[in-house]
Amino acid sequence: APASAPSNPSHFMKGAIIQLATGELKRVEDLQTQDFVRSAEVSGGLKIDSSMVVDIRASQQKPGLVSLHFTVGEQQSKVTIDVPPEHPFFVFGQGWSSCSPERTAQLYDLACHPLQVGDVCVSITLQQQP
Amino acid sequence: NVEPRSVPVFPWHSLVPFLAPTQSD
Repeated sequence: APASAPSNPSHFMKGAIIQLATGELKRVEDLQTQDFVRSAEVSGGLKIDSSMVVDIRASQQKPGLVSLHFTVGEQQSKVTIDVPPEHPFFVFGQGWSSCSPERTAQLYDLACHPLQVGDVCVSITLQQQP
Repeated sequence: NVEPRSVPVFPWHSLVPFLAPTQSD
């Protein structure tokens, strides 16, 4: 699948400093939906897409990982990514969420909601140039 | 008191997945 997830998790550690595209610095736990939206707007070439979780299951190919199935953007394109269960995703209007909030708390000290089917996550794509 | 001064700063886009559609026109 042409999707990538960060392999170095340190930016999810509570207290990690995140630089928005506006130059503003925020802690990872303080980020809000609008921070991502505005950052994409001023970045140029990047677009925030709404990615709805449509299925969550254990990865068949990579034991220990979770396969997350998304429908992405207006075209409802199907994308699947394999991630560790503690990997946080930012859900619109809700904030950080993961398949295993307990593991996320243990590893990153980052408070998460349970990620569920129907959640709409923040993702980015390259903006289509006409 | 140790004041952390060399705190790494991560770009915002490293936090969200890059989900490229598998189907294109």
